[in-house]
Amino acid sequence: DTKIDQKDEL
Amino acid sequence: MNIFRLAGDMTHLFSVLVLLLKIHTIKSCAGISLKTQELYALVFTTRYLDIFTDFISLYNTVMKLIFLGSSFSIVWYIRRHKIVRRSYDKDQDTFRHYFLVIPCLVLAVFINHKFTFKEVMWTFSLYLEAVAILPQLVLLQRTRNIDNLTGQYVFLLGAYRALYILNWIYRHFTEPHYVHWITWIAGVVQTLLYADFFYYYFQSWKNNEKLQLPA
Repeated sequence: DTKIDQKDEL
Repeated sequence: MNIFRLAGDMTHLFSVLVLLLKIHTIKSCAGISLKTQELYALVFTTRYLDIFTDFISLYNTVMKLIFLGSSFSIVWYIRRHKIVRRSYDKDQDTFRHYFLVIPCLVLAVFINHKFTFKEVMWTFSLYLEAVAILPQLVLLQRTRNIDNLTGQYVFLLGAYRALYILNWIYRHFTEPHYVHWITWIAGVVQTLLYADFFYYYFQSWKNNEKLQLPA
């Protein structure tokens, strides 16, 4: 599942 | 965390602190668009819905709290502070919020990565952040005078997103992590919106004259 690890950004 | 992202976060942090400090020390918000500040408070609120559910790092949480706290206190100062509110130019700051909020909301409902509440809210915050500066740029063009701090504030805001684009490029090449196209587009649109301001900002800085935006 392509966890949107974008969320580690502000 | 790469240098571009850290520089971007620090620039962003610095921009809101410059603004908060300006309003707090000279007790004036002349030239500041309340509409833009309220839109930013909405951006942070819808962007950081997961602040209490997903812990990423102490840095991440602290920065989110600072951005939320500073944006809401700026709105409070301009709306409620008995001295600051007098310098708010409500006749000039007439940009309608919903002209920006509604289209961003509709867009987020139709164009997102996952149709869940949190994901739509996060996408909405990306779209809204890209256009939130418009009321401020309109106000600057109307009042035609930009005091240094406001000019620096807008410049730092634009610079932070430009640094984030470098961060996405860097992460795209160095990590399996790939930046989703929505983030790319919203980030590029946002930076382009500042481009004309950047142009005039550099012109005025180079010619060492007062910053004037064309009507």
